[in-house]
Amino acid sequence: STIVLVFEAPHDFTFAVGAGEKVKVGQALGDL
Amino acid sequence: LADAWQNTPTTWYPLPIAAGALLLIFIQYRRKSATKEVVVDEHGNEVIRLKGPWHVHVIGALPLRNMSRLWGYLNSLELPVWARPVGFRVYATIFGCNLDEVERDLTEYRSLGDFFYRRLKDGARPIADAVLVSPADGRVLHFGVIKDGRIEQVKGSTYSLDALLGVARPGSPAPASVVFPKDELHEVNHKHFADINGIEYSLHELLGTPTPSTSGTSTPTTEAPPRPPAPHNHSSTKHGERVDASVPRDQSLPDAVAQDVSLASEVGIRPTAERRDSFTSVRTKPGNDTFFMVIYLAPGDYHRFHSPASWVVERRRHFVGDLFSVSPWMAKRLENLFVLNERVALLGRWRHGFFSMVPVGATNVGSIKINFDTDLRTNVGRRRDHPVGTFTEAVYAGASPLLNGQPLARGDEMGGFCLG
Repeated sequence: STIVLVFEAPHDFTFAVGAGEKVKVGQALGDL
Repeated sequence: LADAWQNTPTTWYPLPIAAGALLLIFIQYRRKSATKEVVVDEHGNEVIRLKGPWHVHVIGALPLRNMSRLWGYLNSLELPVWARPVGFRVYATIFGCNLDEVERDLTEYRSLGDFFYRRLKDGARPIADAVLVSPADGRVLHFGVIKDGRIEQVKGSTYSLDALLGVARPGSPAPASVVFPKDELHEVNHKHFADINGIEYSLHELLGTPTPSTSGTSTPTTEAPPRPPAPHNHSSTKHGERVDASVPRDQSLPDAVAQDVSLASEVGIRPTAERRDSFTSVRTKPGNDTFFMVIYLAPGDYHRFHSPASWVVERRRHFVGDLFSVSPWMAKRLENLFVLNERVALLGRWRHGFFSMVPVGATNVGSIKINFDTDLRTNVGRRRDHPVGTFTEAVYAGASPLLNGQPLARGDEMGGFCLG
């Protein structure tokens, strides 16, 4: 199963994870 | 034939260079036209077809939905109590589950399907203080900025954002309204924290009314840790945006509406200005980009999903599709994988604009549950009755008429994937 997130955010939004990285519920994915 | 096979001499001779060059040009032309070919219907919407190498077509010919349901049935069979700990430990060893964080004793899970949809102990998943957090345990497959309305599946292969989220077609039926029992609704709302537009509150504190004692179906299991309510401030947020405090507070309104007025005012959502009666496609505001992220849940992962942000879910679109595997192996080979598969697109908004979350089913996990939407039924019916791109839509305006949807806070449990 997969979850796709699509969202609008300001240009300066940055992802806090890398492709292939394992994540857990509640872990920061990105911030401003 | 035998004589010809054995006695015909093999004579090798060089092809003319020009013929070889023409062949290469032809192959290159075919490859380019295949990657750029976008078939559209009479309304200009892209027609999604199965495209990929031969083994993808072989898999596509299998009765995947029936296989998924059979898989679900087999895994719903009750296991003898003595076999449960051993069986689940073997499963955990093979698929890498951490049994230390499982909520219940292993003997209490009646079947593998029950264990698969397990809850975790309180506090097992702390919620980070960031605007966007992971909705699930899994692996980040891909992320980035959406350009020209297309999402990159893998390098060199894209799919349409409109196809993923759905496009309202002329003559399509109006969305159904999901009915929310008011008692349950109040329970859910009071348990939520709202930090839309940068203000963080316990709604219980915010609204100043006692929490009803009725039980709710959407009670979060992994809640954000209690936070002290922010100072009551109508005029500004930490991001410097102005909050419209002009929403009237009419004491004569019924309690539920008065609560919604209060909530809308406090979180800075202007209901009448921002409400969308229909959703067509994403239009990014100036100064913003539209981002995407794809998270893959492996068979051993915790399979409930949580809210990745504080947002309001306005509607859901259920696409009855195929149930291909969504493993990275398949994602590299099957174009439009996430558009072909059965999925539930939850559409709404957060403080920066549009927000959506799309759980996509797969062969082994064809069922998608949404806690606040008991009308939703996935992995039922026949695939052939639902052409690719069509969907059934429901709106959640009944959850909070003024917010026009179901409010969710970061980390709230939203639903999950079940076997079969």
